[in-house]
Amino acid sequence: FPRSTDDFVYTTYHDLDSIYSFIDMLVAEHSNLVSKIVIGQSYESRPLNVLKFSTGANRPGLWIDTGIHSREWVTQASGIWFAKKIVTDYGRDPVLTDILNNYDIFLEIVTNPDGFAYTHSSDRMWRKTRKPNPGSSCVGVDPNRNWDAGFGGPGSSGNPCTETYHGPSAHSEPEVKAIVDFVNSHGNLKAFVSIHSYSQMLLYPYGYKSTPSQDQAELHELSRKAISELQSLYNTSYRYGSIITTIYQASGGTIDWTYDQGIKYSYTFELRDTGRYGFILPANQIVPTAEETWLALMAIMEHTKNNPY
Amino acid sequence: KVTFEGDQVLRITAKNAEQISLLKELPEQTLGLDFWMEPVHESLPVDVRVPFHSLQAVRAFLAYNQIQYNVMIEDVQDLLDDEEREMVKFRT
Repeated sequence: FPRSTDDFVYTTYHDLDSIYSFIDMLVAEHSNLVSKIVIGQSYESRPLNVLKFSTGANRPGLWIDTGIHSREWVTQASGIWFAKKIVTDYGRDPVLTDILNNYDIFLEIVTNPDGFAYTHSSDRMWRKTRKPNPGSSCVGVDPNRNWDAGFGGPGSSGNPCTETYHGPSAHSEPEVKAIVDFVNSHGNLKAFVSIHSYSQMLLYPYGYKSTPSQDQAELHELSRKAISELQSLYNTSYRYGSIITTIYQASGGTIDWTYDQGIKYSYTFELRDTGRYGFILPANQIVPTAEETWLALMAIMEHTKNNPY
Repeated sequence: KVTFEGDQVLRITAKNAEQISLLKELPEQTLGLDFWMEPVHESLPVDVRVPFHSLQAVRAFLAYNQIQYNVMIEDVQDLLDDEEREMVKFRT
């Protein structure tokens, strides 16, 4: 296994153990900047690891998560790259340095570890969590339908055998509840970005209702800016807008809940594919995908820093 | 371990709302369909992984209803084998 995060191979996919080892290596190499917080345990008792990048105490925070849908492998792989990018650029890139001198960044790379382990061991196409559903032979809940925001409404399913099953109740999934508890206990997150793949979209609330969010104009303008930054690298084109107007109605979604908690800059990314590989994006596209996405993330984080609320 | 020999991913281009409705009525679980991008609106593509045993039925359905599609992934397992080989190569 690589002796340092410099030797780590960012251009291939990794299994859960390798990602957890990477996380521990990164913390050991940069203990003055990075720490690991375990915000809870998955259903199968795996740790829910969150990397905290911080240069001071009692700072407002920016949250990024990847891998909530386990088969979307380019997202966890991008999360690894983001982590290395942050420690590499702090002190070098003036914008990131200024962000980190005022805000903490929280990064959860494997948000659904049970599902991710299952994609490596048993079913590469697995999307949901792995908790059994009482009374059903079908396993798992869609962790992006399990939040207390329009929970159980149209755009999610009550059938445990479907990919968008919302679960028995809001926050029933430990992987979701752990983030809910973290957000509530931290109490000062100012941006929340949940990263999915694929279909190349940048989305903001709402998904469960057609009522525009009160910050719609600002969120839309920031999306436009972030997407043009993203496109500037490899000309990857994105759509952007609210979830319900850009794709479909989706109830119980992550960023609807975070927005309703007062985290104004709540976004979901749908990363590449450009229509050739879907969820099986070749590993040689991991780094280009992470690089272009990073430009959009920086635009969102910089805007958050420059527009305190 | 679930394998996907012969499974294909079709990229379907609906030309109107009626065709979107037809796609929504496909018996997903009976056919074992896995919508990677669900039928939502004609302005968005629909990507669906079709198990080998359902391919003929789905192709017949699309042809009968004159719904355009192309094969996005010829054989899902081939792509997954490539992905696995890549990981093993780096691991060794």
